[in-house]
Amino acid sequence: RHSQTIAEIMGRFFSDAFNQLLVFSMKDRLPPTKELIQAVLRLFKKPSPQGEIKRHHKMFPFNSYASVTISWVQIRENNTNRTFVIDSRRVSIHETGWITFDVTQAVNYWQQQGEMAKPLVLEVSIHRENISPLFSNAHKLVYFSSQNPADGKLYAPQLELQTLDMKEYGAQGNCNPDIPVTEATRCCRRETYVNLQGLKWAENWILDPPGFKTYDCVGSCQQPKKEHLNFKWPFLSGRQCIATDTASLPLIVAHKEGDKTLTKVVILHNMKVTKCSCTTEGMPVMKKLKP
Amino acid sequence: KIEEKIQESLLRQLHLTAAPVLAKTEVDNLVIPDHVRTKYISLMKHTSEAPFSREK
Repeated sequence: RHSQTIAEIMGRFFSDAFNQLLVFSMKDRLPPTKELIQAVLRLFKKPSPQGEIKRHHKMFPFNSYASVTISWVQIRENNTNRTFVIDSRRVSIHETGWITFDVTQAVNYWQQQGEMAKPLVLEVSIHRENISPLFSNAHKLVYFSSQNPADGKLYAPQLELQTLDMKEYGAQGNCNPDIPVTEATRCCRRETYVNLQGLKWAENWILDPPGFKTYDCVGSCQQPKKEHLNFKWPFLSGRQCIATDTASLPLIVAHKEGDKTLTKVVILHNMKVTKCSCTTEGMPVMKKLKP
Repeated sequence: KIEEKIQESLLRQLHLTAAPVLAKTEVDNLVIPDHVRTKYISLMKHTSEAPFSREK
């Protein structure tokens, strides 16, 4: 509002969203030996009262949907909260039963914090499908079961974690140099040496290093059963043994400037493989938690 | 494959279309200045695994 160049735009509060916080204890749920594949939040939508549905239908005959948004709540050290929208879907006031949300990104964010003792906090927000005063109040007729004994324990919110045991499905670290790599070899990193001095095109151009140690990823990965996943992500392929960590390669090269021959440092990013993992291609790209 | 990747990456960074052909005599007499060497060593330290190196 203090900017001289930008006109001030006043806002009005339209949202009268109904928010609920869900807290899941995650202690020992995801040990380092387990890899998260998918996390699903299940909420049980209670039937909306028939009388209210009829009244709503008379007033808004064409609009019976509300929007339900799931956010991950990060509780920071200074006791302030930050929310990240994770998944959202339309919910009809007529439907009853379990409604699922893909909260894999939320669990991934929680893991990135590195504090396994902290619970996973999700916020359920039920709001108008469209922000406009003309739209219906369907969001006021959507209720989810809670842990309240009156709702019955069977219908309490559930978090389902699909994991893979890394002992079976992960990479094995370094390859055994004494055993030749075959199709049956479990994904591993194989040490290799790139001899830059032996390359004709690099002669008298790359001055240092003469070569370097790196790895390549070889072997195969055990495949999980895709039908167990609740959300069918498109383009999902099998797990492949690929490089998941790389390092840069600095070089000293000779270059010509007019008649002079000079030297220069060049850094080639992601050139050296340092870690191989079994990774599923086509998985949603997990975002990095920003400070 | 990695050799091809290095060549492509080098050419792109140096805005060249082909690897330069430098005579051995030009390079033999070349002295790597201290600031170039220092920068190179510091970058090497930052990479997780230092390459095998030797004096040239």
